[in-house]
Amino acid sequence: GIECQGGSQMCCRQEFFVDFREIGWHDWIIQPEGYAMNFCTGQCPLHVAGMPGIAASFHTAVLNLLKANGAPGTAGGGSCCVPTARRPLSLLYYDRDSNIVKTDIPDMVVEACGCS
Amino acid sequence: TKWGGSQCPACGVPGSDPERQRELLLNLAKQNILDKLHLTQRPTLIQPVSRATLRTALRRLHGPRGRILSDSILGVSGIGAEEQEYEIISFAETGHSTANRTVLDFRLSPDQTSAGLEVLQARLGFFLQMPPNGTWSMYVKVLLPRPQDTNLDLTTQHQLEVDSSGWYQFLLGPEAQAAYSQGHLTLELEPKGWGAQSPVVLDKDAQQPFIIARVRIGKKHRIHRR
Repeated sequence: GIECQGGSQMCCRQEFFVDFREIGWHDWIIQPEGYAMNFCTGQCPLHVAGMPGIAASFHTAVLNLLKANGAPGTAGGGSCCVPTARRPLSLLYYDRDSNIVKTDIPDMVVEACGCS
Repeated sequence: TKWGGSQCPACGVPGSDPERQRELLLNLAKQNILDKLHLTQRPTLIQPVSRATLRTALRRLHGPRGRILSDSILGVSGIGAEEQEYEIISFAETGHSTANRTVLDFRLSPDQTSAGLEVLQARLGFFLQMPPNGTWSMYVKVLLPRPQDTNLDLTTQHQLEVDSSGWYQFLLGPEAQAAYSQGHLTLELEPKGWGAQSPVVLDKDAQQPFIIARVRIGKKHRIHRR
């Protein structure tokens, strides 16, 4: 995946860190100190969709195969900048009775983006 | 998300200033986390636990298990990666304790993960301070509130052999499921043939008894896709 930097218009991963102290949540969330709410942004011209290194997902490969075979509905545009890799967010926090809860929330952190 | 024409939603947030975008993203992050934790609002803490207590409990959570005093564990089987599990540490509030009996009360917050909560395993951790060279019996009684009133019923009783100072862990049986459904559990620790002072340490700084439970949200309404 590509990291967003400068004035690039192409599909990339934009990092966005939410500091729990800044939003006043550090008193009930013990770990981690923040949430990397990265997101995908940018344009996906048709010629970019499916290029190696830009979209390595299984779904992209399938779509390209369909396009190559001229499957109906795959000819006109529709390529979109989407997450291609995600990981869970592990949280350790207090509930309202001061019990301590640990859980892994799946698919919360975007690790890479690509054109669908 | 709907997208009009050839523009897809990831092509940028149009027209808003950076400060407003940032505010929008922060609100989105907050809402996303609360939704995923099945919370309607952030918890307000009434009695925060001390750092030392927390540290001890966390060490017990994934560290060496020490002496485990029962084989009665709940059924645990293979868990799919897509199922969200929770590990919950609940610290004891002490009830009417005497030299021969220590009462531990636990508030288990059943509403935090909604109905259908499935307890995979729950274990009690407690610290004993004992003189060397000796073996004593200890009873662990599990009490649950009756459905029709607030009185407690004795559901099970276990006899343990203890012989030295340190942390002990006791695996709770199927009664843990009922306790988490009702939101409350009372345990009584009764050492036998003991002197004037109970060996159960209730120090709030580092040796406060606790329960560690591994739970997941029940399988109701789950749809399998092939």
